[in-house]
Amino acid sequence: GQILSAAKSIASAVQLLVKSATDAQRELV
Amino acid sequence: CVSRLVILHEEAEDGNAMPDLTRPVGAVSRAVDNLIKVGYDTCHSSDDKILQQDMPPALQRVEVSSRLLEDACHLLKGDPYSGPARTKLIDGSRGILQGTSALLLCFDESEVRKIIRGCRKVLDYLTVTEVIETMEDLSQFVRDITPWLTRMSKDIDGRVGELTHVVHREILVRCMDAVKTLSPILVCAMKIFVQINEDSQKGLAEAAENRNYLAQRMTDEVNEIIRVLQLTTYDEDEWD
Repeated sequence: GQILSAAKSIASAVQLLVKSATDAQRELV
Repeated sequence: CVSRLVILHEEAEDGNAMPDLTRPVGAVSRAVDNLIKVGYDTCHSSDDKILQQDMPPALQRVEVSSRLLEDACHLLKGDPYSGPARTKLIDGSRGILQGTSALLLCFDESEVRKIIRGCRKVLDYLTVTEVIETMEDLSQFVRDITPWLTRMSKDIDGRVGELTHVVHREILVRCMDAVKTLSPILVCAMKIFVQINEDSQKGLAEAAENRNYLAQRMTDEVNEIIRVLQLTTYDEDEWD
């Protein structure tokens, strides 16, 4: 259970990272 | 996620700047640190040698990839147009996702091995049905096999709930239902054999044949459960 939950946190964090990069990039464009 | 980063990388080559990613990269690093801790704890507390061997490389991949992200973040702060930073950002994100996926696969395979150990215990008991000749031995046999059958049933129910592959799920449910139906019939057949044997009545060979047939049917169903538990739909090519 702990591994699955830790893996889900990573997936969310990476998703957030990509979203941050994409959103900010759009603003710059 | 990685595809979106690759697009960003291509856009950057057209002259766009990358934003400051300190906060989201920090969140990834914290999530990675937690996974590393939980992963090594799992490794140390498990008695599964294969898990202990396969999990550390996946954890190391996640750890190294996380450092790539931190490097990228540092480089982008100095130069929002940095090409190497973008490459590290993509490689780091890809490495973290692939490493995490490999880690989950290791863990899942270990869980499957645990379920299979229980199934094999049931198979072991089924092999002794032929040597049970007294009521006392039969009672002991039922007492011994029942907890393992219960455990197998519980484990398979849990696994069925986790599987996304419909066909595998259906086979497991069908086989487990068959085992549940066959087990009391097998015990009945064993009881008939024991009674005929103890009373020296006619029909001993037929009773033995019936008992062996039922034990074999149960063995086949448990073997099919083990086979299906080991099937995977994981496709490495998808990552490429």
